[in-house]
Amino acid sequence: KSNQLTKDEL
Amino acid sequence: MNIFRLCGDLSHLLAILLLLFKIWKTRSCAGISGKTQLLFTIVYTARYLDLFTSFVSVYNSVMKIVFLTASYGTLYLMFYKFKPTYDHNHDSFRILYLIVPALVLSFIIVHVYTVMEILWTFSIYLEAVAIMPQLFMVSRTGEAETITSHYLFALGSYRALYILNWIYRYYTEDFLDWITIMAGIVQTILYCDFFYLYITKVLKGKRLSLP
Repeated sequence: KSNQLTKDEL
Repeated sequence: MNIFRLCGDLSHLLAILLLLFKIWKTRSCAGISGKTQLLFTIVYTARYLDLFTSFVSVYNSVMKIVFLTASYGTLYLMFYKFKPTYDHNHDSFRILYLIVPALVLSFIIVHVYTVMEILWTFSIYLEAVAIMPQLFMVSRTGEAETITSHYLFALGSYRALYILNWIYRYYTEDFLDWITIMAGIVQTILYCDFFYLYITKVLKGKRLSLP
């Protein structure tokens, strides 16, 4: 799964 | 955004502002590890380079800018304005022992081999251990001022709340990122001793001092 979702975290 | 993530962010923000407030109010950075603050500044700088490449939300960008500004401001206060109050004799942890392994690991365990991704991963690994010079300093001096204890508690709670956020996101978005989760768990574990002392001493109105 892509980790791009994490990039909306700080 | 969920409640755990929001509380985590607010806790993180509170920690950073508490530290600035403490230094400004007491005109002193005694008991604060400049090395930990330097590491956090490296962490934010490496991670938030994406301010220039991707936009998530106004909230996201504003928080990143606040974290960056506050961390550089803290360094300015510690190493320039209130430099004589900086207790560097007790701040003797060797930070290369943290930076080098974090950098090496970010080349080994990383999602994608790009400069931005490696820097982001490095920042995650380095953040996990960045508090060690501060905890080392507290153990060397055997005590921490109450406001410093509040700072450490808020800072530790932030990643613990993020763990709840990741569990929540796993169930609601089927989303899992082992790099942040493992690093976040390590980060939270490092605070466990401190959490125990905080709850048993500081919350009962006592000063945090080690036996």
